[in-house]
Amino acid sequence: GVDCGADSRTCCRQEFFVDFKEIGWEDWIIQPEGYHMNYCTGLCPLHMAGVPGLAASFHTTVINRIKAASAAAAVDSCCVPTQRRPLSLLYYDRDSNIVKTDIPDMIVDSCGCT
Amino acid sequence: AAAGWWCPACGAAPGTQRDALLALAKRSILEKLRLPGRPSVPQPPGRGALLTALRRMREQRSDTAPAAFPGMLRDGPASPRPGMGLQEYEILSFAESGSSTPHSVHLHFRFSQEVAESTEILQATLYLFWAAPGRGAQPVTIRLLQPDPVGQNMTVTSETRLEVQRTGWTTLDVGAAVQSLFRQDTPRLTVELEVPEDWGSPLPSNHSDSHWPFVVAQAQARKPHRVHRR
Repeated sequence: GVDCGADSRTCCRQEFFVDFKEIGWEDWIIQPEGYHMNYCTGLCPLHMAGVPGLAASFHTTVINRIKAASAAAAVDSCCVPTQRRPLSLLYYDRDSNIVKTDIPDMIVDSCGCT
Repeated sequence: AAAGWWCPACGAAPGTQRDALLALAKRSILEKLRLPGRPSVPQPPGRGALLTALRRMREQRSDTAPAAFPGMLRDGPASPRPGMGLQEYEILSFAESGSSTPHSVHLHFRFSQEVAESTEILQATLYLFWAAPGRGAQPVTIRLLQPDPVGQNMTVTSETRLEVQRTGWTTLDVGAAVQSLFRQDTPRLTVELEVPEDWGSPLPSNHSDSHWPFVVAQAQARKPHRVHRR
């Protein structure tokens, strides 16, 4: 997958860090200090459809060029997470118990086109 | 927008976009923790009690699976366990002292409704420290109580008698008791400790004492209810 740059237009992963201190949650969330709420954004031109991430090899590039040239039935393709991991939280619940849990699929590691 | 759905952060001014994303992050975390809102400011346990509890847990499980509390928090999930894929919880609950007599005391352990409603207990262990006065074995009794469904009293669901030989920690499996109270409106485990008359209080002097009783529970999200069609 590709991380978004300042002027990225095609499908990429936008980093977005939520600092728990900034939102006033540092008193009940013990660890970690924040949450990487990355998200996928950007266009998925036709020739990138179905390729998770960007062209990573000469072979993929050639296939992309053929697709673009063929301009088959124009179908929509979306920029979506292709790899995610859990968010491990250690927090105080309403009874001041200490709870640790791994919330699945909360952090986006990479994006690609459907 | 073309598809008619509203993107909370698209096209908005950077400041508004950031606020929308922060609100989205809060809502997403609270939903996944099944919390109606952020908990009120907690009353953290004493540092001594917390460090002792974490050390006891690590000793207790160093031979099985890596502990799952601070110092062990890692980016990814803990080592694979049975039922991997379902969200798991580790809960550390410190006792609240209840009614007492010169040689017995009630301890209360509260569990949050949100966790109790959506999980099932895999195991739960009660940790008790005995400051034995040291004159040979002393008989102590540990009773697990539950509110009587019809009356105001408490009913004894289990009773364990121990011979305490010397000062030190004792553990007791309370998994079944915690599992059954998870199905109640107020998931609260009450433990009664009774010691010989001349022993004095079975509890350390105050909450922050590093020998304060606690319960460690492992819970797992209930399997989603699947309807099989034939």
